[in-house]
Amino acid sequence: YTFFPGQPRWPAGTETLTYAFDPNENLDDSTKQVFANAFNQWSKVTTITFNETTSYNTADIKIGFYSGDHGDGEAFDGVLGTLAHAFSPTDGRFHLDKAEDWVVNGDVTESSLSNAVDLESVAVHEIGHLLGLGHSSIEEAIMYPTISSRTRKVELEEDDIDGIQNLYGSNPNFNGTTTATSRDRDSSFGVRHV
Amino acid sequence: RFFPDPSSIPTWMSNNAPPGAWDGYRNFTGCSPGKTYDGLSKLKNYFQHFGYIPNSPSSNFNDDFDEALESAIKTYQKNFNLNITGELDNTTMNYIIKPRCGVADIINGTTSMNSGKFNSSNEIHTVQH
Repeated sequence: YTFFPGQPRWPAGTETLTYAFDPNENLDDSTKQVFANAFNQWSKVTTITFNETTSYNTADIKIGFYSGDHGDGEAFDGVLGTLAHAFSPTDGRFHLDKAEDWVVNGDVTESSLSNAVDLESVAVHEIGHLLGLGHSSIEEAIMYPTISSRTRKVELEEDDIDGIQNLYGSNPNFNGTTTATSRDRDSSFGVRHV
Repeated sequence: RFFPDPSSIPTWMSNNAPPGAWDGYRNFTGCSPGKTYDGLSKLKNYFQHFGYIPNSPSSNFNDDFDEALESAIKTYQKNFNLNITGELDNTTMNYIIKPRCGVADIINGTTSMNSGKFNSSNEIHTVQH
């Protein structure tokens, strides 16, 4: 795992971060739930929880879908290419490329559309940036920079967990397991049993 | 566009998927250092955007396969666990055109991805007698 230069993080003592969607989007509940699920992946392993708020201007994390040049100097480039970007703490901006064909639910690997992108997979990655993680060279990690279309990757890997716990500490309820069925991570010795 | 699930994607759309933003980079597969290729400056912009070519105004890029590009490719290959050849081989190009996050891999010249880690080949090995 890596951090941004200077290792920026949310202030010590931060327990809850609020997030809001750009009010111009009018996202439906199922799409919003995808982001809630993505935030929960990180809450499970560390000390910070996330609450949605309708107050966009005061939210810690501001989520929006934009096309092309959207004013932050990081223009989106159309289908595929760059899918999304997020800023390091405590900026809170989380932008996704409106040009993508986002699949909200279901098995994206079964998609007949070669450009289909799994929304939750991208959201989990970008939340890592919002919390202070940079890119990882470990291909299985959520914080690996690339993700192919029609691919789903939402479970944090050991590298992601080590990184975020280095920044904020561990969720006291975290027992080393991020899913009940797919993995069993022994946190005592850093050895993962599958 | 949002699709509630894959089954909601119309067939006509599946059959007419637009090319990805970086698919054109495939044309650079096999390009070699020391030569000039039309449009190679776009690939330099790519590497600059993600932090692999530092301190260069993008408008100044030419189409030469120069040392800066070769060095960027080697650093990229190291970060992505590829064979470090400095060449735009097929495997490297397949990674370059993959969809990705817009956040740079190298920020202000620093990273702790593979390329920023201590190179074990520089270690001094000692043997205790």
